[in-house]
Amino acid sequence: QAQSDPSFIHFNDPKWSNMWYIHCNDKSSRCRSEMNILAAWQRGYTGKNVVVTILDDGIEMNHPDLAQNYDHLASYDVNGNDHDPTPRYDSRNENIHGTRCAGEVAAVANNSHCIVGVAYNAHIGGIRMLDGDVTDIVEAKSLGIRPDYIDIYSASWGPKDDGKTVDGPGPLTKQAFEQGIKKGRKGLGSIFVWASGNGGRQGDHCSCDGYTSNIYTISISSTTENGNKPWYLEVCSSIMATTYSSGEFNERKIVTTDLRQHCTDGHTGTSVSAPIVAGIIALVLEANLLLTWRDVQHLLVKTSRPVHLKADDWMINAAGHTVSHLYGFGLVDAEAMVLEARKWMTVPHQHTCSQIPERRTRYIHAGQSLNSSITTTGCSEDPEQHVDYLEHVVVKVLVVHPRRGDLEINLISPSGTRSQLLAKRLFDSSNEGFRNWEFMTVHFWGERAEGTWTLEIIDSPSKLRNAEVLGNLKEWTLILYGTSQNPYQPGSAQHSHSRMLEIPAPEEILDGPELDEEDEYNVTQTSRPCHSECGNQACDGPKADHCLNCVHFSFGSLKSGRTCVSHCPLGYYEDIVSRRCRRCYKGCERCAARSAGDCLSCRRGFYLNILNSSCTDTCPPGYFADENQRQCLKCLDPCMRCLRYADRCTACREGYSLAGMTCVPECTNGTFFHLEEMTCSPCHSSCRTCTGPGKEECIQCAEDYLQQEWRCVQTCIPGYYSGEAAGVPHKMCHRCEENCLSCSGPGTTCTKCKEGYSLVSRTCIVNAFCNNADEVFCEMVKSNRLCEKKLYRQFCCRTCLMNG
Amino acid sequence: VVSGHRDVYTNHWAVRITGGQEQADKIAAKYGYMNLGQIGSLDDHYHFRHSRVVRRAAYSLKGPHSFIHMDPEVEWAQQQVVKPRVKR
Repeated sequence: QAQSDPSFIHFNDPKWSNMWYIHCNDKSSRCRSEMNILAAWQRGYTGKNVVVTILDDGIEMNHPDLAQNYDHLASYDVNGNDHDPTPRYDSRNENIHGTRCAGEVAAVANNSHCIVGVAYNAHIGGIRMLDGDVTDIVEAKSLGIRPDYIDIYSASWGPKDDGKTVDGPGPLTKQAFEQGIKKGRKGLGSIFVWASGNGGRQGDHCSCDGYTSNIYTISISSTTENGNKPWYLEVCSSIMATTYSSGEFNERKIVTTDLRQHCTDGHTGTSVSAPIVAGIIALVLEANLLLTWRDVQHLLVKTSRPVHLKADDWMINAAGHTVSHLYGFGLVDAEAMVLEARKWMTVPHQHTCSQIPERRTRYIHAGQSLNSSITTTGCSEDPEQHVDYLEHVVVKVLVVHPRRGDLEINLISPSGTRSQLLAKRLFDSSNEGFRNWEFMTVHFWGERAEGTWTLEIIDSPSKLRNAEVLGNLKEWTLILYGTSQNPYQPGSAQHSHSRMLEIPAPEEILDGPELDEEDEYNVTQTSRPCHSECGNQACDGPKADHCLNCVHFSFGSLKSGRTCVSHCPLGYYEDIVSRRCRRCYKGCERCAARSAGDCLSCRRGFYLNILNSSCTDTCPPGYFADENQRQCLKCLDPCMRCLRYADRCTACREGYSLAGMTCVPECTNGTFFHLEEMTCSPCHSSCRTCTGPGKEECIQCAEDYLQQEWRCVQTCIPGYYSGEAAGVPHKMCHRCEENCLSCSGPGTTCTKCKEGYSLVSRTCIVNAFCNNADEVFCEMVKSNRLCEKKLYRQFCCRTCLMNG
Repeated sequence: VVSGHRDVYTNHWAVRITGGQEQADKIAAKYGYMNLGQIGSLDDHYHFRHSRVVRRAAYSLKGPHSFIHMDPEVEWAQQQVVKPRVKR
C-alpha cells in the first residue's frame, strides 16, 4: 500500500509541499524527484540510531527543527575549545551555514516546523571549526572527534574556489582521514562526505581541491530540478555522485533550516548536496550498520543513475558503469541503496598497487601534448598488493610549468576509458606547477587494472607565452586501489562457503588448512582424460582436485578439498619426500622446512631476521624493519637504533648524539657539529653552545655573556636590563618597561626615558601630559616648597613631579 | 606568495613526541610552550601554543622557541599557518 500510494506519507511541516527534491506528487507539473528518498522512508528507513555531524561554523541546537535530534556527543567547538557548538551571532549573519546543512540531514518530521530532514530520525551534531583561524590542527581535530560514536562527517567547505588555488589537507588532516578510515566506527571506517565546489563560474576544477580528490572522502556535486548544470558547479574526475540542489533562477530551490530558528529557501550552492547524501547514507546504515567505508562507495557507484541529468560527457566505462565528470555515476537513489545494503556482502580487502614509470624528464611543448605510458600487471606478483578490479585510481605528478592553467591532463586506462584529471583553468597563471599533487579519478571503477596506462598532458597556451620556457613532467606515479577478486562475484573467496574448487589466491592460503592424513578416494574410473597434474593412478573427474595421486605435489586436506599442484603456494614448502605442500612456520611466506629457523621470506607485517632466518614482527636492536624487502636490515653506523631507514637514527653509539634523526659527533662546549664538513667546528666566542659559527646561532652564552633575544652580548642594549633566565645557566637581557631607555629591573625602575618622555616616579610619562606653565615660575614654586600644593603641582607638573 | 595567497603564521605548533603526555609537557616547558593536549585521535601528536610568539605573522619568526625543531625528542614539528577555507 505504501509503495503504490505516494501520498501515503504526509507531514505537517509548513515547507513539506515545497520539498520537490523529496517528493513531487502533483501530476500537473513535470516535476521529477528521482532520489527516491520517500520510497526509502516507506520501507521504514529514516536514519534511526545513526549519528551524523556537520563540520562547519556551528549548529543552532535549540532550533525547533533540530532540537529533538540534536546530539551533544556528536558535537564540539574546536574554535572555542568547548562543548558548545552554538554559532557566533553577528549582524552579518555569517554563521548560518552549519545550521542550514544540519537541517538537510535531520530536521524533525511532523513538528509543524520548517522542513523534514532526509534522515529525520537520525542523531545530528555540529563541530564548530570554520569560525576562526582554520589550521591543519583545527581540521585534524575536527575530523577526529569521537570516531567510534559518529558514523558520518559531512563538510561543505574547502580551499578557495577561485579557479587558481591548488590546496588540500595538511599532513595532520591526511593522518586524521587515514585514522578515521582505519579505526573509525570500530574499524568499519568513518564516512566522510564532501561538497565538490562552487567555482563553476571561475572555471575552477575540483581536482585542485585535495579534500574532494581524496579517496577517503565521498565527493558530491549538484544538479537542478530539471537535471541542468548549476552555474556554480565545478567538474572533476573524483565526483562520485550528485543530488538535487538550487539552480537556475527559473527552477525551484532547496528549502533549509536557518539561523535564529528561521527557515529559508534562499540557499544556493553545492553545500546542501553533502548533507543530503550524508542523510541518505544514514538511511543505508540503518539498513545495514556493518557496511564499511568502501561498501558505501561501492553502493553509490552501483545504484546512482544518470536519469535526466544533462551532460555532454556521459560515458560507459569497461565495467559497464555510466559516469560523467559533472555528476559522477549520477543521481543518488536512496531506495536502491537501502535495498542493496540489506543483502550486501562486504567487499574484499583494499589492495594498493603503485607503479612509477622510468624516471626521466619529459618536456611539455606549448601547443602540443605529451604522452607517458606504463604497463602494469596490477602488482600480481605480490598477493598482498595485487589489484585486479579497480576502485580509485590516483596519479601523483611532479610537473614544472610556466602557466599551470594552460594544462589539461587525461588518463587512459588499458580498457581505453579516458578520464580527464584536469581541465584548463583560465584564471590560474601560477608558475608553481604541480608538486607531487595527487589527481584522483573514480571513472575506472570496476575495470581490470592490468595493461598499459597512458598519461596525456596537453599544453594549450591561453595567453602569449615565452615559447622557450618549456614545462616538463619530472615524475609521475600511478597508484591503483582495488581488489584482487571480483567484489561482486558470489563465487569470490569471502562469499563462497562451498569447497575451494580452484587454487585460491595465495593470500587466502597463508592461513590455509593443516595437512590431513591422506585418505584413499573411493571413486569410479572415468573414461575422460585426467588433469595434467594427476599422477598415474587416474582420477575421478577432469579437475586437479579429482586426482588419485599427483605428479608434483598435493595440497590441502579432505576437509577443505585437496588438489594437485605443480608448485606449492605461498606459506607452504615443497616436501620432496612425501610430495606434499607442508605449511611454513607462522609468519613465513617462503621456507625450506617447517621450523621457525627455515624461513626464506616473510609475510606482510613480518621481517626476516637474517641472524637466525626466522620471521619476527620486530627487529633486534641495531636493525630496522625494511618494508620493501620485509627484512631486518642493519642500521648505519653510528646509529645504535634506527627507524624505517638505516640512517634514520633513534639512538646513537657512544660519542654521538641525536640531531633530529641523525647521529652527530658530540662536540665539546664551544663547538658545534658542522653537517657539511661532518666535524666539530668552533662557535662564536660569545657562545657556550651553538648551532653554527655565527654570533646569532648561540644556544647558551659563554661565561659573563648575556642572552639578548637570540644573541649573546656583554652588556644589554638600551631599553633592556640583565636578569636571571629560567632553564639556562646564563643571564638574559629583559626588556624594560615601555619608553624606558635604562632601568635596573622589571616594573617601575626606570632611570632614563626616551626622547619626548619624562621620568616621573621612576616611570616614563609622555611630555604632552606633564609640562610646566612657566619655567621661571615653577623653579620659584619648587624652591619655596610649594609643590605640595595640588594647584602648584598642576601648573608645574614636570618640575614638581620629576625626581631626576 | 602562493597563487595570490600569503601564509599567515600563528603561534600554534603541531608536534610529534613519543613517550606520553609527561614527555610532551617537559619539552613544552623547556622551550616556553603550553601543551594544549593530544590532537584528536592522532597518537603522539600534540598541540602546543607559545604565548611569547605573535599570534599572526607574515613570516615564521625565529627565536628561542625555534630550537624545539632541533630537539632530538621531537620527531616532527609544524608551525600552524591559517588555511583560507570558504563555505560552499
